[in-house]
Amino acid sequence: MGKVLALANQKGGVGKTTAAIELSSLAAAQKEGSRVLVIDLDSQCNATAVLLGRRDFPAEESSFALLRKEKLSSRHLHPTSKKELFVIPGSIDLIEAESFLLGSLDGFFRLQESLSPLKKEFSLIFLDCPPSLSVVTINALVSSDFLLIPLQVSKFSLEGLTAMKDTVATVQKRYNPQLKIAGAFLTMYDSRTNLAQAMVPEIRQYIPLFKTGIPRSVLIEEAHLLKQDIFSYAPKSKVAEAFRQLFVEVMDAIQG
Amino acid sequence: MGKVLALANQKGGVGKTTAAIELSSLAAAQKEGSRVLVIDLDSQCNATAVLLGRRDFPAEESSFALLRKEKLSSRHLHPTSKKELFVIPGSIDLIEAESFLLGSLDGFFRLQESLSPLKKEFSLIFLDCPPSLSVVTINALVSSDFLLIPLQVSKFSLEGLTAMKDTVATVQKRYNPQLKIAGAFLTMYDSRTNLAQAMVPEIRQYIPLFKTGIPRSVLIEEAHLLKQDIFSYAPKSKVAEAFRQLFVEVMDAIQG
Ligand SMILES: Nc1ncnc2c1ncn2[C@@H]1O[C@H](COP(=O)(O)OP(=O)(O)OP(=O)(O)O)[C@@H](O)[C@H]1O
Ligand SMILES: Nc1ncnc2c1ncn2[C@@H]1O[C@H](COP(=O)(O)OP(=O)(O)OP(=O)(O)O)[C@@H](O)[C@H]1O
Ligand SMILES: [Mg+2]
Ligand SMILES: [Mg+2]
Repeated sequence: MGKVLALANQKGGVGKTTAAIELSSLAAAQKEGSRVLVIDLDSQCNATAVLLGRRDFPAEESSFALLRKEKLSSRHLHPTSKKELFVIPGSIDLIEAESFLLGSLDGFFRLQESLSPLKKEFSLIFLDCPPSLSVVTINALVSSDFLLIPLQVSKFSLEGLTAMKDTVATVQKRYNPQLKIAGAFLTMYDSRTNLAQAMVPEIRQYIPLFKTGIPRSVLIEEAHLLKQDIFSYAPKSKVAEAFRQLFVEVMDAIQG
Repeated sequence: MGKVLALANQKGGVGKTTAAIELSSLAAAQKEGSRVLVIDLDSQCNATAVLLGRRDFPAEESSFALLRKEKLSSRHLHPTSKKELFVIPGSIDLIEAESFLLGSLDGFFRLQESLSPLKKEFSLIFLDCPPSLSVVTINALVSSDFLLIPLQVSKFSLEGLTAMKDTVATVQKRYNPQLKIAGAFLTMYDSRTNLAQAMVPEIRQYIPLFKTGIPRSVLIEEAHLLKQDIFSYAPKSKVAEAFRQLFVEVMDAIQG
């Protein structure tokens, strides 16, 4: 059975989408025949734009349809340039998901419903979440085996952790007891600053933190612009190497 | 009558809160007796944490109460260390605002209702918005005279502009004809990169862009950690100077 991994943090701009793109690309390159899926749950459709090259998928071919209880079919699963990597795109209509999910009895379980058949087809499923603790993000947490939290060394990013941990505790208690926090990882990270040296030990006491930090690099922005993952765009770069190391750590944590 | 200025962009982490903190601090230092207000509309309460030194305000003293139609009173207006600067704090309960606002006939107008008496007391009111085009952000746009859009030079940040412009057009047509886009400004900006040189001309064609770009500086993170604005923490820094220049440009644009 495939594992489901949510990238979530209600703090905006911490690197959720970037991690979903890079880690899924690495996963898809691991083993012939072992398929990987990315589900874009953000109305911004950033992961969709990079992995599928466009963002204008109709709602009925997107993750919006799954939240609407439409029956999952091959029209939702879009192939990418990588043989083993598929994407269920986001849609601008996801902005409206909040209102129909809030109004329904099974609003928190819609995504989980659609994911069960997919876990047989895909070895890893990455969920890219919007920057909020909205019902869409709750759907992701209810459907996930593991939560991966991208984190910047910043007051605002750290202050959000309490609300995230509380939300996870409630989801575990009420809806999905198997959900585990795989850990947090530092993004756009510069270990040399005083800020980092002062704050990182404090973070470690608060949440399990992967050893590998992802450095800031303009190559990431350039790769996004060219709709490429970092391994195609700058395979020998430090940031590509950091994502490879993080991937090994994450796989260890979730295979355990 | 005071002017209302919304800092909004559904792309996360582009510098909305930072701009609200820095520009409001500058505004409050302008003229004796000319009061300035910041309203934190984000459940993350980042602006609240820096300007008021804590984030645990009860819902009935926060912006949540205004969205709940509670009558505005002095218990919502919290003084800061600066004589002329006041804050209506955010609250974690804002996460729930979406559900009751969506369900009500006047859901889009709640904030505007509370703001009309405040425009007589304050010369400038800054609204710090969450990273989404949710009903809370719509409340801010419906209540505002001007929209200020912080923008990073990045594919994801730019792609969000279309949805933002569409939302503004709808708000102008249906709810608030006086809403104007004062302009966008570049944050965490390095003009020397190839990326910037390639993208900035394209941005200018798409949206009015202030001349002043705000450079990236770790001093901003450090100031936030110490709950200070950049002018108290590092008054001679390049980033403090950039915010001063941006402030002059913004004031020109909205006084016109
Ligand atoms: N290691 C990195 N180095 C440089 N830039 C990065 C890095 N990781 C992410 N970025 C850039 O930082 C910005 C934020 O990253 P990203 O969009 O992945 O975060 P997010 O958490 O998904 O944002 P949102 O909350 O809006 O969904 C993007 O412009 C992205 O290209
Ligand atoms: N000029 C700058 N230089 C360096 N860091 C900055 C700068 N401006 C903002 N930051 C940092 O970048 C991060 C994002 O900024 P900020 O939180 O203000 O953005 P935001 O748009 O309000 O985010 P959100 O979408 O989560 O509300 C914060 O950690 C902040 O301290
Ligand atoms: Mg994202
Ligand atoms: Mg903010």
